[in-house]
Amino acid sequence: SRDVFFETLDRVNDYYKKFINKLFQGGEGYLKYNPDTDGIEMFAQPSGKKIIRMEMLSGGEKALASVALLFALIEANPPPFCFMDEVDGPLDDANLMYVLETIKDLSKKTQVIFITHNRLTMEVSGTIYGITMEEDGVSKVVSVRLASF
Amino acid sequence: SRDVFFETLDRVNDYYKKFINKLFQGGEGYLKYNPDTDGIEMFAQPSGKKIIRMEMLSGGEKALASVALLFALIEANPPPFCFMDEVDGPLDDANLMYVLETIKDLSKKTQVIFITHNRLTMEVSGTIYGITMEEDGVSKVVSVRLASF
Amino acid sequence: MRLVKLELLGFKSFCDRTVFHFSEGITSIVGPNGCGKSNIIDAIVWALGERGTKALRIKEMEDVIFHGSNGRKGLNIAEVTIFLVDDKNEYSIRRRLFRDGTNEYFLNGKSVRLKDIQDFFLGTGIGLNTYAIIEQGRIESFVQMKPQERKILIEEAG
Amino acid sequence: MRLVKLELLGFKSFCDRTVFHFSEGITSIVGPNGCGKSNIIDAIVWALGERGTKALRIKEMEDVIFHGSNGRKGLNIAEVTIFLVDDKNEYSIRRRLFRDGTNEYFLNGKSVRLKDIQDFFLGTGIGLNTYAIIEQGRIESFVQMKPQERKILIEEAG
Ligand SMILES: Nc1ncnc2c1ncn2[C@@H]1O[C@H](COP(=O)(O)OP(=O)(O)OP(=O)(O)O)[C@@H](O)[C@H]1O
Ligand SMILES: Nc1ncnc2c1ncn2[C@@H]1O[C@H](COP(=O)(O)OP(=O)(O)OP(=O)(O)O)[C@@H](O)[C@H]1O
Ligand SMILES: [Mg+2]
Ligand SMILES: [Mg+2]
Repeated sequence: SRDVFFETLDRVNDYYKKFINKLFQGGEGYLKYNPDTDGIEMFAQPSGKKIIRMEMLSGGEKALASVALLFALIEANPPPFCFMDEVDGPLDDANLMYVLETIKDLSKKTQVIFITHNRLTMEVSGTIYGITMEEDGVSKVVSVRLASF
Repeated sequence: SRDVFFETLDRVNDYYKKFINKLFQGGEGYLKYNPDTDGIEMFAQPSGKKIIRMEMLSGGEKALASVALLFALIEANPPPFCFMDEVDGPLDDANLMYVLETIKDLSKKTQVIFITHNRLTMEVSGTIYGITMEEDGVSKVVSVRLASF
Repeated sequence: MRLVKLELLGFKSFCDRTVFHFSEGITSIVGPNGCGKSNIIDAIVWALGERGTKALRIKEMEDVIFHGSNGRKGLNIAEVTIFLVDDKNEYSIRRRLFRDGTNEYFLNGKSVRLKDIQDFFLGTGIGLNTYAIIEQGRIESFVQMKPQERKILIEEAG
Repeated sequence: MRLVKLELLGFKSFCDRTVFHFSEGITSIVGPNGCGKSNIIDAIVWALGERGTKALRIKEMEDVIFHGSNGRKGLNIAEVTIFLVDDKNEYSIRRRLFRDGTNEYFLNGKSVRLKDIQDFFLGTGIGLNTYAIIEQGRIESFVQMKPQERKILIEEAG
């Protein structure tokens, strides 16, 4: 029903603001219902910048804004699992560390699985599965590392 | 004219085969004119695999095939410069090294400029420009490193 | 509810039976280009009932079945099973496809329709418009999607 | 022909005059997310005559002019100059845009039309369909483009 929708939007928007503030170190953002499109507008502005339109954001800034919305949805309604395939690609090391710090908290609410080439992402993982194709064309799991905590 | 086009296609195709073989360590590929679409079909197959359609290739394999075509075009007609913005993103370290080795040769024919977050790419560069926004919203060039060869 | 195990058999490049156990905390899947990492995500999306070929990077549904390589013949069946637990129970979702096109879904070992699988996940955020799976190269999609598509995501979180 | 220098003034986030010298060998441009790296590529593409807003990540042409920040007022002009050399000569290509919409092109300091710039680059592989510039996130474009678009690339190399 409409009431449930707007109540959910409020909750997701609150979380979105929180994550934009954290990931952009003081940035601002919001989600807004637009009756003309019956859709949701999304806005994000890194601290110290003047963003007129979302198109102006850089590749990494767009990835961070997307991640902030993903985290807000997870916080509002934690799914049984969350898969992220090379989301760390466009991020520089400093921004990736903020994302990974936030993921550590979220992984208490949902099973987080990354696919990555990045060493920093591997270092925060409790389990690492290595996949190879030693035999042409056939995927095998080669090794599992369990981090010692 | 049509003759010039097919002569150019032959040259680019020969180079494309050479670069696919090198970047996919024994892979095969070709470019083919398709009269139905009046366009050029592109094919690449990593060694030991059976690729029925280009859609099946992985993200990194698609990036490598694209790079092979880019290198073939550069070899056939070296432009005054070549800019590549984070093309190393989807590549694993081993494939990136093959690409960087090839770029070293090509950079004798054209001025190669990378935008990157990857240490391996920085290490093969003669000049590194660092960009920052110490003053909010204003880009500045902070440092230039000239590699000692 | 939490994901605890995933089993692939004959799905894309996973010719042999392959099992992944997921324990608490963060899991990373690593490996060279083309080794089969993204195929694991395709397996999850497929087991949840995905029938769109573009999202699965295929042309026909049979393309998910291992089609052979230098040393191996192609198979005639692909099967993916997802195991979940909550405080009280264990659950399993399975999808199976034969080369002749027969498509089967199982919930806790019992043959069901796709609709039963979708009802099972109702309200968990996992559905065909799920926000919980970010495929390769799609991280910027939340920023680039149309406002109406973003509304569907918010509805999934309700 | 080789690129030897690039000068930006008031172009996107490059408010102050910024000069890049390019010597033989490979050059890398590095820096944190959002610092202005891809804006440098936009500057090159714009100076070569690009008038499409999507390729430049803008909505109107005036969006390329520095629009101000916390400590700085917006400017009213954007200017980019590309310096090239070959065995015999030096060349410079310049594009300038004023906030009132006036758009100027210069070739070796002389005011020219865009067509003169395009004629200058004819046969070098640098044109509006150039293969020599790979923008961010577009590396897979050669594989994903339509066959007719790929044909245009081959023609540029002729
Ligand atoms: N039905 C199938 N049978 C056998 N192999 C298949 C099948 N479908 C896809 N493949 C193979 O799977 C490979 C792609 O795997 P995938 O996309 O998972 O790689 P990846 O590990 O994600 O690589 P990257 O790091 O480049 O993204 C392709 O090389 C393709 O040949
Ligand atoms: N006309 C303008 N005036 C001032 N700033 C602008 C203008 N146009 C774009 N920008 C700013 O430039 C920034 C984007 O820069 P750019 O895309 O070059 O980043 P980048 O270094 O490539 O980052 P990434 O590593 O994330 O790709 C945006 O944050 C935007 O605010
Ligand atoms: Mg992949
Ligand atoms: Mg960029």
